[in-house]
Formats: sequence, structure tokens, C-alpha cells
Amino acid sequence: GSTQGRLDGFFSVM
Amino acid sequence: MLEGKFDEASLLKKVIDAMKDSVKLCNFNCTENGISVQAIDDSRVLLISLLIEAGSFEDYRCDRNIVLGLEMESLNKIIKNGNASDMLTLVAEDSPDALNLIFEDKRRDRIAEYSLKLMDIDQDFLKIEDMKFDAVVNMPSAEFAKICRDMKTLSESLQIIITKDSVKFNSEGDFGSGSVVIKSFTDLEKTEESVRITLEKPINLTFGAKYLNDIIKSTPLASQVTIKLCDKQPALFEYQLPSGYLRFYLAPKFED
Repeated sequence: GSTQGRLDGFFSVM
Repeated sequence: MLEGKFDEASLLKKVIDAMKDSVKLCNFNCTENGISVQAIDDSRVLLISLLIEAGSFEDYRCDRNIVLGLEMESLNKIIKNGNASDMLTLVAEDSPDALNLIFEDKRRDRIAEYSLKLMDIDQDFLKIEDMKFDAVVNMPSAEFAKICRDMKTLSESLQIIITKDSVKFNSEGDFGSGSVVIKSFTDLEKTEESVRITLEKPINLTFGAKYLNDIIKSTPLASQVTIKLCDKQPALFEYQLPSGYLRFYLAPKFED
């Protein structure tokens, strides 16, 4: 099966 | 003070329609250059980045930076009351507690004015770095929308495979599977019908069909969509505005 990835790892909070 | 007049309300109508099902609360950041929004959906899978540059307005002025915290559903209710062909002016004071929206029909015999209460929205602002992509596809937005809709009937996932001069959209479901392949194509008379594929490395990524079907609500905004992809990285789906853009960053699915 596949799992939905999240954006958190890709963009840093300013 | 913010005063921005759209020649036609249709642009903002389409923008809000494209965003409202993905994000509920948004800060609209108004500066002298225009209005920008960055908002992430509750599941933190889809990031929306909107820029309506001053050039998209017939008249635009914003003396000081203003943040308008807006509830999208409420904004949409008001926006829907205006006709697409009306002129629409957005007005806000320097420290506003409301956004005023004024719709004027072109014959100037009808003026409708609404006031929308603002909200204090505490939102993370994410830093979007310039990303490197291995594949860029420009294609008719309506065709992309049809593929996303069609493939969603089969599966909750849509696989995008790019090799050389073709893009394959693949869907594997419980009761069957389906795929659509499109190839590079130049229509000299109707350039908006063209498909352009720029590839540095082959791509094989899977996305949630639900999110793609939210993204394609932007289709009325632009005749073409630009899709930028890179392995194990969020994809970028971009719709150009007359001056500005509506972008969606979508995290891919990955195999367990």
C-alpha cells in the first residue's frame, strides 16, 4: 500500500 | 488603506472557488505590489500559494501593509452575490476589522456593497525555497482536469509517469485499472492546446486523487496548467493569472 506524505518535512516555518 | 478595483469580479470569484474547498481560513497579505496568500490544508498535504499582482487590478493602491484574515466560506458567500461581469472593488482601512466589497455593474445603475468581518488567524508562514524539478509539463488545464476526474473513478491514487516525450497517468483500482497517455504536441494555431514536456530525469510519482480533484477547481482560471515534478518531493501545479499565479504544492504518496 501507499501512504500519503506530508509537506512539513519540505518547507520550514518562517 | 487598501483599494483594489477589478475590472471584472470573475477573477476573484474563480480564485476563491479554486481555494475554498482546500483551506478554511486564510490571511490575505496586502502590500503595494498586490495581494498574496499562503495557506496549508488541515491534513498538511496541500499548500496553496496565491499572488494577485497589482497588474491584475484596473486600479490598485495599498499605502501600508495590511493583513486580512478571511474565512473562505463567508467570503465565497459574498463573492457569489456579485455578477461575474461586475466591477469589484476591495476596500480596507489601515487597521481594519472588516473588508468591504463593492460590486458595480458596467452601466453603473446598480451598486451592491458588502462588509465582511475579519478574523485573527494565527498561521505558520512556510518558507518556500526555489525548488529544482526534474520534469516540467505544460498542458491544457481542461485536459488535465478530465484526466484527474476520470482516474478518480477507479482509485484514490493517481500515478504520474514521465518518460521522454510522454506523460502517463495511471490508476489501479479494486475493480479495474486505467491509464491515459499524452505526448508532446504543438498546436501552432491554438497554442493553449499544446503539450510541452521538459524532462531531465524520468518521473514516477503517486498522488492522492482527492487533492488533485481539489486542484483542478482552478481550471477556469487558465487555459494551461504547468506541472513540475521531482522524485520524492512535493509537486507544483501552477495556474497563471493575468498578473500573478495560483500555485499548489502537493506532497506525494510513498510506498510503505
